[in-house]
Amino acid sequence: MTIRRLSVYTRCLLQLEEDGVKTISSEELAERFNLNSAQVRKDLAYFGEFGVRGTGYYVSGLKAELQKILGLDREWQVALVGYGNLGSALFHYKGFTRQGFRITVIFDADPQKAGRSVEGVPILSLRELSQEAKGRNLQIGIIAVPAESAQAVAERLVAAGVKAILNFAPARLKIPKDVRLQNVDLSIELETLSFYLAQATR
Amino acid sequence: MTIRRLSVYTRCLLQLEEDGVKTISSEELAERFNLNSAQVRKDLAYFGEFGVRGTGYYVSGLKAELQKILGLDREWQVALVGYGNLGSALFHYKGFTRQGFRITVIFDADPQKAGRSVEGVPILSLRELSQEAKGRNLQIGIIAVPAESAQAVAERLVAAGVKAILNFAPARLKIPKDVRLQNVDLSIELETLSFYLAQATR
Ligand SMILES: NC(=O)c1ccc[n+]([C@@H]2O[C@H](COP(=O)([O-])OP(=O)(O)OC[C@H]3O[C@@H](n4cnc5c(N)ncnc54)[C@H](O)[C@@H]3O)[C@@H](O)[C@H]2O)c1
Ligand SMILES: NC(=O)c1ccc[n+]([C@@H]2O[C@H](COP(=O)([O-])OP(=O)(O)OC[C@H]3O[C@@H](n4cnc5c(N)ncnc54)[C@H](O)[C@@H]3O)[C@@H](O)[C@H]2O)c1
Repeated sequence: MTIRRLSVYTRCLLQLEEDGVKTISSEELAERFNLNSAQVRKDLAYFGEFGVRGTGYYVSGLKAELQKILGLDREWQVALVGYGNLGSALFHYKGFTRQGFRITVIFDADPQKAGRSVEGVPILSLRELSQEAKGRNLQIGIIAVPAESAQAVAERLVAAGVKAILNFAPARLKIPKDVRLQNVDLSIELETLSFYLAQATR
Repeated sequence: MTIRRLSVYTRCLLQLEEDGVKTISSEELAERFNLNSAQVRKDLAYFGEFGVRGTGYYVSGLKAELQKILGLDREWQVALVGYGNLGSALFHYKGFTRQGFRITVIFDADPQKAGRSVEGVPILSLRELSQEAKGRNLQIGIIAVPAESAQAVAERLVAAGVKAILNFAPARLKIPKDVRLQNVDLSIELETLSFYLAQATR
């Protein structure tokens, strides 16, 4: 949960930078972006050296530091498996490239799709995954296939040397401890809304 | 951030229930699901009445209580605006219906799409939004349109009486204080991975 907070602070600092703000205190940051001020103070106290006594933190310096900690000061080569509705929305989403995540190869089991390419990125059949991975230094894999294929896809990604997997398929994946797994369930985003709507009717 | 933790605990308890576990301590819950045990203990202490001294919490009872707090003990009518790649992936995702979020109407500006229907759910033109909303008691809106259309879509949803918006478009939306807004940026999910990969190389 803490990593997610660092991502949220980075985006807030980016907005402040765009708005020309040079320094900010943790109280002001919490106030402007509707965050828990005790939590912000505790989290940012860790970065004391980017703070100026009495006026707060240097926006640009703190942002750059948080981006370094999040590994956003470099580019990551990403393999996308599954070029259906979700996969194509993820591929075209400019937010990934902006943060340094470059989808450089796509794999799909559909023979109609494999063999094509999108914006210069090849769509290959899954069989070619281990061969391709060697030459491409793939670090991250995104799984956007149906639930019943997800475990097999995860095993191929691990065998190909991928060290981190972002999984959208609703399936419990079993992968080795040294590979980092992040599961996404977008209904959790809707639950942050139903929580407030339910509170309003109490 | 706290709401998200409740969602995560609900999913953990659901898995435990599926695995036939009747009671669990906060330490065991943290251990099994790789969570921060001090945080779990603090969060769950709040739900003391579902705990049994010395053996932990009743899995089913606690799960039901968390679902009630999250507003998952009822159904929510959801309007989806934008039936492109992302919109169609969200529409077909079974995770929404399972949690009680039912997309009952879709709006799209494309004349090729408006007038059709998918699995019995009509795709209407945006002009029909305010008319439709009156009859359907729409509580939540999902925005899956390009960034440049997102603000106009948000205003139409607010005018139609929607009280909560889930926004995927990369745009800063200005909406009234009494409407709850949740922005999604899936690159944050990738950042939880790059954080670990960057740590490994330090
Ligand atoms: N986690 C979430 O919040 C969330 C949200 C939406 C969708 N989803 C999930 O994402 C997945 C994709 O959804 P979609 O709407 O894009 O489905 P889709 O059917 O449009 O796309 C699936 C794609 O995967 C390909 N595929 C199937 N089996 C494969 C395999 N073994 N190897 C490689 N490619 C394979 C298909 O050819 C197709 O192109 C589903 O599992 C869905 O449940 C999750
Ligand atoms: N937040 C994230 O993590 C994330 C991830 C992927 C995509 N996205 C964003 O989601 C949005 C949709 O992406 P996509 O890949 O589905 O795009 P898409 O082009 O496939 O779909 C957009 C749909 O919106 C419709 N539309 C356009 N203007 C409209 C309007 N004014 N009113 C109603 N409908 C309108 C189009 O007809 C089309 O059907 C984009 O803004 C994209 O940047 C966000």
